[in-house]
Parts: sequence; C-alpha cells; structure tokens
Amino acid sequence: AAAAEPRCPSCPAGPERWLLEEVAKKQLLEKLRLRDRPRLAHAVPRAAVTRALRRLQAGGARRSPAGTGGEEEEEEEEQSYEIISFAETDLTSPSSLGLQFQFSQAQDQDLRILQAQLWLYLRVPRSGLTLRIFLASKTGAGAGGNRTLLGERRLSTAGSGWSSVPLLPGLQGFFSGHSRTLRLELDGSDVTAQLNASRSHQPFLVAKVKVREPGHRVAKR
Amino acid sequence: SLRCSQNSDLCCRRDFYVDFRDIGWNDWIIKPEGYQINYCVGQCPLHVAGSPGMASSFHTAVFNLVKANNVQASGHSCCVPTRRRPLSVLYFDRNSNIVKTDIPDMIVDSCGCS
Repeated sequence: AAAAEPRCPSCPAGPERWLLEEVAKKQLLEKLRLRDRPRLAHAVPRAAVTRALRRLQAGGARRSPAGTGGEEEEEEEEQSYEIISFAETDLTSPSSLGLQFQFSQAQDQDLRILQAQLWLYLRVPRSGLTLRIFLASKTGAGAGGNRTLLGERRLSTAGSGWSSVPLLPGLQGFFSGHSRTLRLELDGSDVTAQLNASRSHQPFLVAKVKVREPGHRVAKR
Repeated sequence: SLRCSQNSDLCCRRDFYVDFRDIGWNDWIIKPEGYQINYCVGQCPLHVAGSPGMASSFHTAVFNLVKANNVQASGHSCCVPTRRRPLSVLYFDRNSNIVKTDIPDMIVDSCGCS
C-alpha cells in the first residue's frame, strides 16, 4: 500500500511527472548541445576516471582567477567546458609513441582553448628524460615527417609519477578546424619504455574550452 | 517569492527533482546525481503583477501607470522565473571524454508575476 502512494501529497505524479522529466531531459541536452544522450561505446576504467578527476581538481585549485575587467565581462557570455580525453596509444617507431584522442566537436562552434595539458605517467631514469610532444599531420607522416612541435619538457627528478606538458598555443589550430581526431606523437630517449599506459594509468589530455555563440557576438556588435 | 502550498493558488515556485537513476542517465552523467528543475505555477491577478519579480524602480512606476490607465495590453501577467542559478555538470560525451561545464540559468530559484 505504501508503494502505491505518491511520495508526497504535493509531488507531481503520473503524466505530469513524465512531462516534467521530459522537459528536464530536453533542457539538459539542449544546453549541452547534444542531439541525444551519449551511448558509451567503451567504458573508461573507474580508476582512470578517479585519477584524472583528482588531477583536474588539483590543477583547478592551483589556477589563478581569469582575466579582469572587460575580458571577464565578455567571458561571462560564453559557456565554458573542461574536457578530459583519454588516449589510445600505438607505437609509431622504437623512440616514438602515438596518442590518439577523439572529440565530439559540434559544427558551427567557435571554440577558444584556454588551457591544454597532457598528463603522462612516466618512470624517469636517473639520467633524466626529455619529452617532446608533436601534433602529427593529417596524413600521419610519423616520426621525422611533417609535424608541429607543441611542447617540450625536461624531467630530471628520478622516479615514477604523473607529469604534465602544456600544449598551448600550438593546439589552438586543431580546435579551430573541423577535425575530430587529434593525434599526438611523443618523442624522447626510449620514451616507450618509460611510459606506463596501463588501463589505470592511461595518458589523458585536459583542456579548458570556451564556446562563443555566434548570436551573442552579432548582438554585441 | 513563494513556495507553493495547498492553501494558495497565487504564483509560486514548485520544487521538482529529477533523479538521474530514475531516467537511466546515471551511466553518462557523473555529477550531479539529479537535476533540481523547479518551475513556476499559479495565478497572477492584476494587482500582483510587477511584484515581487520586478524591483521598485522606474519600470515599476511605468508599469503601475499602465495598469492605472487600464490599457488592454497590461491585462496579461504571467507567473515566471525571476531568479535562476547555474548547474555544474560532469559527464561522459560519446567518445568517453569527461566534460565538465557550468550551464547558466538552469535552476529556478524564485518566481514572480511579470
């Protein structure tokens, strides 16, 4: 009998409840610019998600507030996103590793990248390690081919741990284009042996993105 | 702003919470666990129009003048949200990327007569 009764006398029930849930679904999908709810093809391991979120949270706490004055006002009109994308790895050459990311980039969006960092779990030898991150060309020329240097970092503290490499401003060009697959190449002295890319230590990219709606800009002018 | 009760049919805020587990969306929305989608409902008699949603201002004065002159256009007044809050969402997109975003104006905080 208790189960048959509504949760509270003033709570909507039946068709009204269904209608409100549909409104809530529609509103969320519209605001997230999604046509339908995402169907996850492959689940990301829980441990990888937890680690990545912890990294993102730590990064957010360290970041200083955004710009001031007019810039801040302008940014209020934009919707911001923070994205964590997990890499699929493949061996390009003995000294080079390919990292591939997929993005669902809606058409007609004016994206501006505020921050982008690649996180890797590495075992740094005593002699140190120099990492170079390249944006691979669309044709996938591979090591030594047509590619753009995005970031370089020298790691000198021996031991295992997470390291991050900032990828701006070189990555802005990718997000301005229409490509949805980002391919990075990782070069370093025997980097493939030093990188731990196991399921719970999957390399990931964190990007802070602002979307400017075309309507807003026209209205502003 | 009033919260709805059974004693009055005046414009008020009705609280409604959608639990993502109930609609099967908890697999792709990591946080929050649900969406507090409140809404506004109730009647707006003419004497209530313009308050409490409209602050005492030049606009209130003009609106009262219009009401006093009994212009037909002023006859309609609606119970509408007067203040909203943003909602932070952490979710998986179709490529299993984790996205965090703050969506403005998602949660109705208070209602008033337009």
